[in-house]
Amino acid sequence: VTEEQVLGSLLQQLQLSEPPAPGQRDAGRPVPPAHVRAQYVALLQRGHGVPSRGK
Amino acid sequence: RFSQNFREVAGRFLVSEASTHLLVFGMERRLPPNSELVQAQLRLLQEPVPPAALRQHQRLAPRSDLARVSIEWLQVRADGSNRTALVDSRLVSVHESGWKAFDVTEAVSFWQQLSRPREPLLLRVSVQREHLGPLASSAHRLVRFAARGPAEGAQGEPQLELHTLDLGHFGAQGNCDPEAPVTEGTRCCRRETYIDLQGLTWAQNWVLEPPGFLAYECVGTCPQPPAALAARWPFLGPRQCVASETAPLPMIVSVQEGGRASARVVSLPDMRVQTCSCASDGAPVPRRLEP
Repeated sequence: VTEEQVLGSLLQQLQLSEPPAPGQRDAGRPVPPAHVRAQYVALLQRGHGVPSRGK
Repeated sequence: RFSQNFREVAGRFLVSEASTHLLVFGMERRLPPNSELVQAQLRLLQEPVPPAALRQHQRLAPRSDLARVSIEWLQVRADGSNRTALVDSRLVSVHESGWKAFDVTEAVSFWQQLSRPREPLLLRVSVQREHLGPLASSAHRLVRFAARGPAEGAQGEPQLELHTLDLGHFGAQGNCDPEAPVTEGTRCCRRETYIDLQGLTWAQNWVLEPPGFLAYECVGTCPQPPAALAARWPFLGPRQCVASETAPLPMIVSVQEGGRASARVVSLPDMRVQTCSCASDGAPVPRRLEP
């Protein structure tokens, strides 16, 4: 996995053609609310437990 | 014919109907521990059709002498329900006789995925019409496979050949030694690779979590099977060190919604290597058995 692959996969997930422009990103860094953090932690834990079949 | 890479299991008939046979193979301890199943072959001895029956068939259906032989893996669940999976199917001619080989690798792979204690391997052999319709022939009625047990001489009984590779010699070695540099002689292993998202310009103030992650990569080389063994499977390429299991990477990203930034969770598939394995290019990836 390279940095480019991470970027490509992220763009695909968000259905974007390019990353947000620097001005747009610098407008403000939102603080993730509790339910978003909980969802993130749950996915982290599930990812450790259930690996998927690779290539 | 027991050897390291060639194991043979004798089967016995449970049920024999005109067109369906159920074979049962006791499999426990047949597959060596820490070995990879390369191929499993079911060998059935097709008996010659008596000349008189063949002449009669040719008189009645001169243009069709084929029957379809299908092999299904059968699981009888604890609640009594059945599950089947078609693993091989091919046409055989009534004019042929002798050993016929069927690829039942997938059936053995399914059996390996069952929880212990595992039931014997059940294979259902069906001999069907080549096709349906008004012109369908009855050639399937003439195709017979030998079912002789040990008491009558073991020559014709169904055989299961298991071809395996010892992973101690031909497999990957887990995680790489962080102290040892990777050279041409390094056995396939999983090496730590850290992707630093905080240090990437495009990720700043966009990827909120994680700041970085261990992606891992598969490095090193894989020992190749002996030439004599490789010649049995000419369709398989050389064994290479590849990611055999991966895990997704969750992220919290900043997205613009209604003119303001908010946080959202996404999951990027196959971003982290869980295990590296030596695998041949062209080898089928075994299907996962659904619960």
